[in-house]
Amino acid sequence: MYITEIEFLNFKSFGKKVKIPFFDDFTTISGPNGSGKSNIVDGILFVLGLSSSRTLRAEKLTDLIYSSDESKKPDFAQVTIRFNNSDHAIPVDSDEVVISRKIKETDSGYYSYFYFNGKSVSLTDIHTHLAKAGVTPEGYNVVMQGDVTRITTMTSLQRRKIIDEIA
Amino acid sequence: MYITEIEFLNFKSFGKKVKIPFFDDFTTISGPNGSGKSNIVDGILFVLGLSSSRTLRAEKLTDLIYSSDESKKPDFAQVTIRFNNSDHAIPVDSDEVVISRKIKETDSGYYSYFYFNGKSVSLTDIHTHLAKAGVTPEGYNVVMQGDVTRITTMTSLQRRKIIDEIA
Amino acid sequence: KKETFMEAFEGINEAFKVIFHELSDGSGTLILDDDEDPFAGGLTLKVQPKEKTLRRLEAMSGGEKSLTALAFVFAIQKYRPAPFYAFDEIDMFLDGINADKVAQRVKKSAKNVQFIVVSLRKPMIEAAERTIGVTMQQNNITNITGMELR
Amino acid sequence: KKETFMEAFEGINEAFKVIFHELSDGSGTLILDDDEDPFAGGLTLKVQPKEKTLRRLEAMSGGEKSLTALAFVFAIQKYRPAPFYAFDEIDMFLDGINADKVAQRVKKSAKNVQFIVVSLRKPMIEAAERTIGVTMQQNNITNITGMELR
Ligand SMILES: Nc1ncnc2c1ncn2[C@@H]1O[C@H](COP(=O)(O)OP(=O)(O)OP(=O)(O)O)[C@@H](O)[C@H]1O
Ligand SMILES: Nc1ncnc2c1ncn2[C@@H]1O[C@H](COP(=O)(O)OP(=O)(O)OP(=O)(O)O)[C@@H](O)[C@H]1O
Ligand SMILES: [Mg+2]
Ligand SMILES: [Mg+2]
Repeated sequence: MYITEIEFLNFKSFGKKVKIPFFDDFTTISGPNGSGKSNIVDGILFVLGLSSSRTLRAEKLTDLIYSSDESKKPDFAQVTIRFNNSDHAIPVDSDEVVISRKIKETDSGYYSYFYFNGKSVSLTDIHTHLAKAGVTPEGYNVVMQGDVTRITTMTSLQRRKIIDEIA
Repeated sequence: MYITEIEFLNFKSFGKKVKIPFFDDFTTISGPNGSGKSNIVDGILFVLGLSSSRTLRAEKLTDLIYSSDESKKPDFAQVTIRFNNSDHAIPVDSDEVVISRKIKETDSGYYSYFYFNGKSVSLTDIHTHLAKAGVTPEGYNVVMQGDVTRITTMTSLQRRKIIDEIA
Repeated sequence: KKETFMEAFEGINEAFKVIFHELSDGSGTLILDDDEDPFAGGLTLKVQPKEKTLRRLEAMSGGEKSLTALAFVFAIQKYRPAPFYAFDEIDMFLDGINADKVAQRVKKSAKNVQFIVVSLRKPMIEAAERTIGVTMQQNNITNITGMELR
Repeated sequence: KKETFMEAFEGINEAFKVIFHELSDGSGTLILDDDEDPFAGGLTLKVQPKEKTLRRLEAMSGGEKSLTALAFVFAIQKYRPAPFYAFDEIDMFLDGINADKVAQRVKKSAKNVQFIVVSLRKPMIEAAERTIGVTMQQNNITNITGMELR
């Protein structure tokens, strides 16, 4: 199982629809400071429900919707990730798994929708599917900018707690 | 006023006497991880009394004395810094100012001695001399490894306190 | 509860010893404050880079600390393998030699599993199969500038 | 007490505006939570990198944050000049262009005052007059390998 494509729409600095192809080996992402590299990693954590808004550098989920002084802020943001599942690491029939997440801002708050192969599902459903393939929020398969420093400065108790969650 | 030489003896990883010449313009220090670059900056903070043992990555001052598995640990560490003072930024007669600090470990604890142009003085004397030349513990003229990250992650109250100390 | 913890701890510790030695030529191990009741204490990383004296993590250099933390993360990943990995500037504190050691380890692991690595450093970019370029356009919009193949 | 604080705050703020603009082409300013009684609140860095929307420091990228923090440090140094400066890897998070901007600023300031800068990055090493090489020998001993002149 591996990621074949990620599509961003109005997520953080992705003010226009962007599709990024990925392959089954080693890819680097590079570019100037502030160009949007970490926003791609944030997008992966967002769509797979692996993190809270705080770890995505936002005070509330609607801060993740693209905004700029020049244009009216859209009322939704969406990230879609496609996996090649031909090894059936996620034990479903299809050879491709498409997971999508959309947040929509309303006058009174916001809604957050998850989709798994086109069907609307809950965050717990997404976690259950992903855990079967070995992707869990505490598995450290996604290492954010600054995580390495955080590990060296955390207390020995906090470090032990990392193993608690894995066990 | 500028630094013309720093001499290290048994300070951190300076297990043998090392004298480093400096000049009145822009010098970089480079080398592999763990080779002793930050120990030079720690030496400047140590000899001028600008920091506590915690900021020098030591639990207690005697941790600053060179130690290794292969040889007996010395019982003292010393750093000496020479300044060209021909502009009399430190208002004393001599054109050269030599500040030295020695810590000596004894059975019951340790002693810390400061010397200013050969005379034994107190930490407060050192601070008074240096403050006249614009060198103070809170002036940020020495920026340690990680200080930049600390400023971005500290609370807005801690940031204001930086200005309190400068004022 | 203690059983499952100890099983995970032992597995990760085994992997940590191997990986720390591979990255730094030295020896390292994870130590529990309290073996009898792990939940009563914390976990310390005790390492000894090549030909150096054993030191606490706090007394080590910036680069040595980050190499140790990386070995810990890689050890967790070895114990709990995942189908893909995404790293964001993990090589930031490393000198050229250490950055290259980490890049080569990723390159080796990428034969069997997908790695997506954000990096500004040459050793990592040169070890990868391809690089996706990213820039910021007018109006605060991120644009993909293309892909460079090795 | 409030007078001396406000005098320092205004001086540092003036310098911060100029320096942030020089380093990033954008505009930045220091803001007190409570103008009337500064000691009741904190200090926030409000910045807007070139052509971007104003954002809180937390929402910015790693490199943008560190450039902002550097401008704050340089502003403090401008308000309280010292006879020498020692920096330890201040350019670690910066991309090539920003690392060079900071290196050029140091080079310009070094015409009148001494700078000693620990760095692994090329822009800084190439802007300096000389580089002191450092290595670790057997037995945990640091050795100076020599000096390379530009
Ligand atoms: N909701 C949003 N709308 C528009 N832009 C946003 C939004 N949230 C964050 N940004 C912008 O995204 C940029 C940060 O991008 P990111 O953190 O991905 O940079 P980066 O490429 O990782 O840089 P670095 O190399 O410094 O780590 C910031 O400049 C910020 O202004
Ligand atoms: N008392 C001591 N005796 C001997 N060696 C010591 C002592 N204290 C610290 N060290 C050694 O000094 C080394 C750290 O040096 P330093 O922090 O200066 O490295 P650095 O060159 O700044 O590396 P980096 O590029 O990773 O920041 C450590 O490896 C540590 O073992
Ligand atoms: Mg980033
Ligand atoms: Mg260092």
